[in-house]
Amino acid sequence: SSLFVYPTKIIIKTCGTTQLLKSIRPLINHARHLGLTLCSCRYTRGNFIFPKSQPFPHTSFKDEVIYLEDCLPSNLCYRKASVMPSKSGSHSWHVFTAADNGLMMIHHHLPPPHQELFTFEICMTELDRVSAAKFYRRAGDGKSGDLAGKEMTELTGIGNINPSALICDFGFDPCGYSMNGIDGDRYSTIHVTPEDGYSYASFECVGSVYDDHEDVVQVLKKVVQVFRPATMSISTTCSSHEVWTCVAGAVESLGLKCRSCTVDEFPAAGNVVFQTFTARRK
Amino acid sequence: MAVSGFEGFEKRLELHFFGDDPEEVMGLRLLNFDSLQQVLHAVQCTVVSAVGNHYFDSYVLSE
Repeated sequence: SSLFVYPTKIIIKTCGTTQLLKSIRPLINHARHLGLTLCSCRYTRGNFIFPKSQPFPHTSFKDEVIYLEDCLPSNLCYRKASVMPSKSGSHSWHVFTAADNGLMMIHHHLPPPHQELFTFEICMTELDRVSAAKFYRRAGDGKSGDLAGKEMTELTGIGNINPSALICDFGFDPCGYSMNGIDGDRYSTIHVTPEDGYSYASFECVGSVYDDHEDVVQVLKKVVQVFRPATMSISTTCSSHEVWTCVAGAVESLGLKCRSCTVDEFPAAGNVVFQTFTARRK
Repeated sequence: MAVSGFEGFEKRLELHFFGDDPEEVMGLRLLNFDSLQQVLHAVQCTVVSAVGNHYFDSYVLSE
């Protein structure tokens, strides 16, 4: 799991049975003491593998939306919740956004660079077993989580995804891995659950629509090569339509086939494009 | 019913704020570690590693 704190933005991403939405009220309160007011909120997730294990308010998307609606101040009046489907019923993308009037004005009336950023949220399942095995620690290795993480970063090639990034990594005992990459004002993050039967890895990064698209393609390719998943979804949040168009080409060149593509528009967040892929071998 | 394993799929939350004081450039980065821990306690995780730069702070969390 990861937390990123910018001067006016917080991103928190947690897995397992964590109760992420319970962070909203304390964060709003702490921010208020610093003279900061909430102006937008975006909550996203895929389909849980074990939905019945999730505690309230994560018991269903409906419960999550009710909880969000209740937590958020009334100035965030532009709200939308949507479940973006795929051809496979087991993969869908859950999105809730809320924004205040001021942010909506900015989003609609100001030119770039205010609308230049995009976010990739990538979820991968059925990881290649050889690749997944690299995220296990040897029993009683006596290493710290920091050292184990560093070794996993090197062994798997994760360190080469963005060689300019400063990496903060952690290897869990007996298995599992988390990494945050920081490169100037941009973050990236990877989380891995390697256990056979419910193996999972995620990759998330931000970029600019003005970045060289070939660099974006190379990053996507490196991520796929690290995990070699049988199933993958990529959610791209961006105001521009250009970025996501290079995604399918990059991923398909590595043996995955695009099975579905869904687009929806959200207040102040822009377009969310949800693409799913499965390995051709399936 | 299948026995539950560790849930890999994450929940992700992004919050944006605006400030009254345009001179204040650190904003949320002024939140002290105890305040962050209090927030993370509500979520049920803790900080296991941290790093920051000129632009932002990054924390790897348990779970």
